[in-house]
Amino acid sequence: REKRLTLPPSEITLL
Amino acid sequence: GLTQVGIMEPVLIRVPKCASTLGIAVEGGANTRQTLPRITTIQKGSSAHICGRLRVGQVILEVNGVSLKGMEHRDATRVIAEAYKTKDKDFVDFLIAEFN
Repeated sequence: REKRLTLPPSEITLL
Repeated sequence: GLTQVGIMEPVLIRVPKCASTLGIAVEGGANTRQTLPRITTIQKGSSAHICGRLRVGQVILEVNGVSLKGMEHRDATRVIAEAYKTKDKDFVDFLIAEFN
């Protein structure tokens, strides 16, 4: 069975 | 023959603080899909733009010798912001990974 790694997208910060 | 594909080559880029803002937007950090901060935007007229060596898509490995590996987005962006804010140095050193 395929195992998927699901990580959330990141926020974006202006520096 | 051998073909090199996607070799990450770390490059040190020194950005002089020549404008009021650093002018990069970054995404990513530990526990996100993009585990190290990646440059998504460079603002015109900012120090990053005037320096001319940072590019959208580059990944930031270190800031002034501090590794961003394992840092979550908020901590990594704080390191970058403080490096720009400090009066100890008139530049920020970025160790950048770019695909050659």
